[in-house]
Amino acid sequence: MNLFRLFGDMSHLASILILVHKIQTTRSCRGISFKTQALYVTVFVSRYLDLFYDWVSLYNFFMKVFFISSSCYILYLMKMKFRPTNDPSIDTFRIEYLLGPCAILALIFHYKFTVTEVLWSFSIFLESVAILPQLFMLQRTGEAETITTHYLAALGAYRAFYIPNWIYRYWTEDIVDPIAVTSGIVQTALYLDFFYVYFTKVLQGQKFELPA
Amino acid sequence: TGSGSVHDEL
Repeated sequence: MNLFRLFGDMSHLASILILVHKIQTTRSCRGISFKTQALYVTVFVSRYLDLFYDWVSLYNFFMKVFFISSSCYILYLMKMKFRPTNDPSIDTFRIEYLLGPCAILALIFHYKFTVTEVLWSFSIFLESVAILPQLFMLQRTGEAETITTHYLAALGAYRAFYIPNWIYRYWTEDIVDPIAVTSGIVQTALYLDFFYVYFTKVLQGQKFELPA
Repeated sequence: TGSGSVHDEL
């Protein structure tokens, strides 16, 4: 564990707490893509199967349990508790275009041809693009509540922090994980447009609005 | 350089 990874994980943790806080306080999941949230559940469940057979640390264990349970809780909030505030008609990204290619990539690129290792690869690839339905929705509506942009910024910062972590691990432990690094760079790159507007508008006190 | 997976990460 190094500081970059710790900051990344804390940022990830913060993003989920911000999202839950936004839904609870506004009593609405307006502006949040259910598809992206459902993809995150898929990501966490397929990656953290090792909870059952591999012990890393107490920290690692609790974080995994938290990510699986909180992402399921968010689906519950969106589909049950605040269902009327969820508008599927603007959440129109076709996720089969993400799931299919990620499954094929995982069958080609993995470290061992076992069910859990292929699912691990799949989860890494899927995570890198899971935000697309959310960004697509943002692009369509052209605006977002400020709290939603804080959620996205924290979520984007999470994988961005992992990049210096991998560089650090390359120097100190001499290991490189090409699957995680490539996907992580793609994942972070997808946020660049968003970050530009976030830094130039939201952090200057303006509303998040995309040019028409 | 060892190519290895980072299964200890989240």
